[in-house]
Amino acid sequence: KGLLAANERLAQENRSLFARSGLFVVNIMSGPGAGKTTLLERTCETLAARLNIAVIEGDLQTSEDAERIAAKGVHAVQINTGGGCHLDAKMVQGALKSFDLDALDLLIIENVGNLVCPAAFDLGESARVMLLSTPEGDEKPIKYPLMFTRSQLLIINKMDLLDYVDFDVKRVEGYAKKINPGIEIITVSAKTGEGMEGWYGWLTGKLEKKS
Amino acid sequence: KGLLAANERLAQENRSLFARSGLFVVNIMSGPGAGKTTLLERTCETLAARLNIAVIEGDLQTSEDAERIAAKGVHAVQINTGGGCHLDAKMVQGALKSFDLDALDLLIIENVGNLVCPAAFDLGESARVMLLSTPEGDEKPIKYPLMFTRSQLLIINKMDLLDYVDFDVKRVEGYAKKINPGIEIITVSAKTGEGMEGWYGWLTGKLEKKS
Ligand SMILES: Nc1nc2c(ncn2[C@@H]2O[C@H](COP(=O)(O)OP(=O)(O)OP(=O)(O)O)[C@@H](O)[C@H]2O)c(=O)[nH]1
Ligand SMILES: Nc1nc2c(ncn2[C@@H]2O[C@H](COP(=O)(O)OP(=O)(O)OP(=O)(O)O)[C@@H](O)[C@H]2O)c(=O)[nH]1
Ligand SMILES: [Mg+2]
Ligand SMILES: [Mg+2]
Repeated sequence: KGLLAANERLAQENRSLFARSGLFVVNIMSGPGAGKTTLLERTCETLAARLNIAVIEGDLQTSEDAERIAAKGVHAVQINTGGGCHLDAKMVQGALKSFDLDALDLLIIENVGNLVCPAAFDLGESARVMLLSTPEGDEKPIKYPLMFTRSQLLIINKMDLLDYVDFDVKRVEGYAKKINPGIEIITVSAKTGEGMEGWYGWLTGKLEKKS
Repeated sequence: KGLLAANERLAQENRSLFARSGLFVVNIMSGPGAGKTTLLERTCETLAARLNIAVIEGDLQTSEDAERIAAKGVHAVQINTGGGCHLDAKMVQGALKSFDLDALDLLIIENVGNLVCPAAFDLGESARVMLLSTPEGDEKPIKYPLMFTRSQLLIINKMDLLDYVDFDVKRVEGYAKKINPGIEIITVSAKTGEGMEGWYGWLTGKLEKKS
């Protein structure tokens, strides 16, 4: 429909802006509260000394998430969608004006907490990363397939809660690989730090390829 | 916009169908994996002997949830939205054909797991109930206000995990009451059964008022 076509055009504009600056851009998606901001807080703590990182935050309301990132010394811009259930390429294009893209190594976009709509809107990103947290349940890949199909990396978060929830990592991996054989999967706890080196390795690997 | 107006009309048609049969209808919403189906499994186990209950399940894909309800001996119809991020009045109207509304005491509609879009679409229900689970975080009422504003009852689920997550019940209650002073709030664990009598009391109270 017209909406997606218009978004597609703006996404391509964003993509060429990023390409001109040699900038790697990640769109991070999940259901609400899966741990996107917690993952980014730790990521900024660990990588901001080595890399020039900026973050765009997307939420219906509040600037809570951008403030949490800014507290780590990283430039973060908050987009409030009002009632919109996803970020789109136009909103991101507006936010880009706040950054010097040439000076950045990595731009991370945290999308609105929603396991459905964000997967359908290209923002011009280089890669799409999604989180699934262990308390949400292990059948999500077959119930919410679009997000899993469109993501290059699936991060299973809150592994520290595994003993207290019904979550079978092998089952999630099986379901996700069935609908997206190329998806990479890592397990972490953004709270305790377990497994985060897998995420940092994935990120730096992508950055090296780019340069 | 036209979409909501068309939905409004069909919702009113549903509402008069329900009124004619004296049927109480609950629309249950939450983010993905907050525990809606688990809550309904327990509810059916406890109340189906006394009440004639039917369930409409809404998901993008699969009939997993309807099968879980049917396993409790309750008539459940599965709506698959394909990629749609919420149920609407038209989908529900189609599903009503599978039931004898005059014979029912209670119809429960489990909406698509999404903390944003379902709140905007009236289905013709008598009451809107939402779940928030403790692992999702306690600032959700201010970040996703529409769902909290539109619900009559907020069920805080997964209280059995409280010791392992960062979740302040008082903070959630404060945030929710600020944007919706009339909202009722109960805490449960759909897994262990803790607090479920508060939910049964709320439901049977509504049913008595109706008859
Ligand atoms: N136990 C545990 N809790 C976590 C972990 N990561 C995040 N949390 C908690 O999960 C809740 C939500 O975390 P956030 O990082 O705000 O989640 P989010 O995905 O950014 O949420 P939205 O932006 O609202 O979609 C908070 O209470 C965090 O403390 C983890 O690895 N383990
Ligand atoms: N610890 C704990 N886990 C729960 C509780 N309620 C549900 N769960 C678990 O949470 C996961 C999701 O539960 P569901 O009932 O399928 O959640 P849902 O809201 O119906 O999910 P969707 O229909 O996909 O939106 C499953 O692994 C359940 O076992 C609870 O009170 N405590
Ligand atoms: Mg966040
Ligand atoms: Mg369910």
